[in-house]
Amino acid sequence: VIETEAIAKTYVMGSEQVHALKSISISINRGEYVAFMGPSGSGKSTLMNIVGCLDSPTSGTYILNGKNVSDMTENELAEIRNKEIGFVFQTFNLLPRNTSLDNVALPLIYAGYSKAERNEIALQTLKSVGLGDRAKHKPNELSGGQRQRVAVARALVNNPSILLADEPTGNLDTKTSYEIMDLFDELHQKGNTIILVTHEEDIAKYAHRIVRLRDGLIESDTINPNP
Amino acid sequence: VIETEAIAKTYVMGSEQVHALKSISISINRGEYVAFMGPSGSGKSTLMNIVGCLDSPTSGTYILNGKNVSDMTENELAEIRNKEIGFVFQTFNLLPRNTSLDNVALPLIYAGYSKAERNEIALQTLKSVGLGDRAKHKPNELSGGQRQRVAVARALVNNPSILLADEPTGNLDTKTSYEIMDLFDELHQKGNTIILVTHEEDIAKYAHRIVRLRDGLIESDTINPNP
Ligand SMILES: Nc1ncnc2c1ncn2[C@@H]1O[C@H](COP(=O)(O)OP(=O)(O)OP(=O)(O)O)[C@@H](O)[C@H]1O
Ligand SMILES: Nc1ncnc2c1ncn2[C@@H]1O[C@H](COP(=O)(O)OP(=O)(O)OP(=O)(O)O)[C@@H](O)[C@H]1O
Ligand SMILES: [Mg+2]
Ligand SMILES: [Mg+2]
Repeated sequence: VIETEAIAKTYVMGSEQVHALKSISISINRGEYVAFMGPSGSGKSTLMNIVGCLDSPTSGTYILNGKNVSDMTENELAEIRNKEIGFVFQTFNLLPRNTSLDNVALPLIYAGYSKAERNEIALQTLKSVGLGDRAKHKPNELSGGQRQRVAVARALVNNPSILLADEPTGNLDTKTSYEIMDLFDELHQKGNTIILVTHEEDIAKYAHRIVRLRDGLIESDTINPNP
Repeated sequence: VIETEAIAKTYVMGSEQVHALKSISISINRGEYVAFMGPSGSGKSTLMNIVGCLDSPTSGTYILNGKNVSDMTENELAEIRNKEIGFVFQTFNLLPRNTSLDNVALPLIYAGYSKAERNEIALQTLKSVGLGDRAKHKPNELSGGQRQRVAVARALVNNPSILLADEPTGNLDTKTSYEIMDLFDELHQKGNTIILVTHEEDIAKYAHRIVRLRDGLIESDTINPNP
């Protein structure tokens, strides 16, 4: 479902060039569960943003569901970002002036639900991450781990066929992390594709395949025999 | 050096009350190395903000260096926050329009250094967290773990006598986390006090004492025999 060919991403800063990704060629089939690991700054979030159609590569090709992403219209891209892909951002990216409920309900607008239906589905999803009693809190009225869970709920609310989760448990205690990983397992068992970035080996073990990045390149790509 | 007596913090939201801290009485001596752990939402960041003089409790007393914090003047508090205490925020709180170098140099303004001296010290501190080559990048031009390390560098730059670090390694790979913990050890060995919030047991093991919070109360307070 995801196929990249020699993806590179270079940032130009004055006279300096930062090669965030040098050449990434990877193939991920529908229903796979892949974990990306690698040192801080190795290019994981940059790759996730390209895979999630939030950013475009400097060079290389990205084929999603058999179609070249650079040929897609703005409408097609918006549809993919809102209905097909669920994205948990490393820095959450919640709307600061909206409640958790509003934040989680946002992707449902694209799915065509009424306001009452959106609030009901969003509340159920908030409960599934343990935050049913925080629906009316705004992000600055939540703990770090609560904000992270609102970001997870928002990514899951549309039952996405592709979940991209960038360090989804970095601010969570062990017990709460495992609850989140159970939700991802549920989504995966319905046949969806999960791509996870993490630097925690215990979390990476939930995946069936572990890809390690270093300095913008793939260092290794191995099967995990016991997910 | 830090003494709290029945500290409580309640947030009022409409008709609802959230008891973030119910009653915290704790005593931390100069030169101790304490780790706070506990589930997401248990009150750790709220306690850190009170200890760091960034927030005041709803009730209870906080004595810092023998003086009641609620009796301090705005000037005394500003001096403490900028010169005595180094704070690594769970959400980094970097100035978005400034470079890493500027962000790290900011606390040095209080110490009375010249601009050239501030930039030199800030650059050395950035190098100590592995980001000497990212001095000119703004926060949005950095990876998640790089932003976290800039936040750590800013907290360390003034050689604070009390370091408060709220989840300082949540976005870092293992190797980089240990480099940061080595910097904290260096600061500790000079006789300074370190208070760390973490949910990672491996990181908590660097501390000499582990205090666990649950639902706004202290659940346990134990010595770590092998830091
Ligand atoms: N401004 C606020 N208004 C209402 N409730 C708040 C506010 N700030 C924090 N809270 C609540 O206080 C409780 C404690 O928050 P705190 O940030 O101290 O938790 P924490 O232990 O640091 O959690 P985490 O591990 O997730 O960072 C949480 O349940 C949170 O929802
Ligand atoms: N807008 C930008 N301009 C310049 N350099 C950038 C920009 N965005 C990212 N970078 C650089 O690209 C590199 C890769 O960043 P990326 O965010 O993908 O890393 P990462 O693997 O997600 O790291 P982490 O584990 O710390 O989150 C980093 O070295 C970063 O400094
Ligand atoms: Mg990242
Ligand atoms: Mg916190």
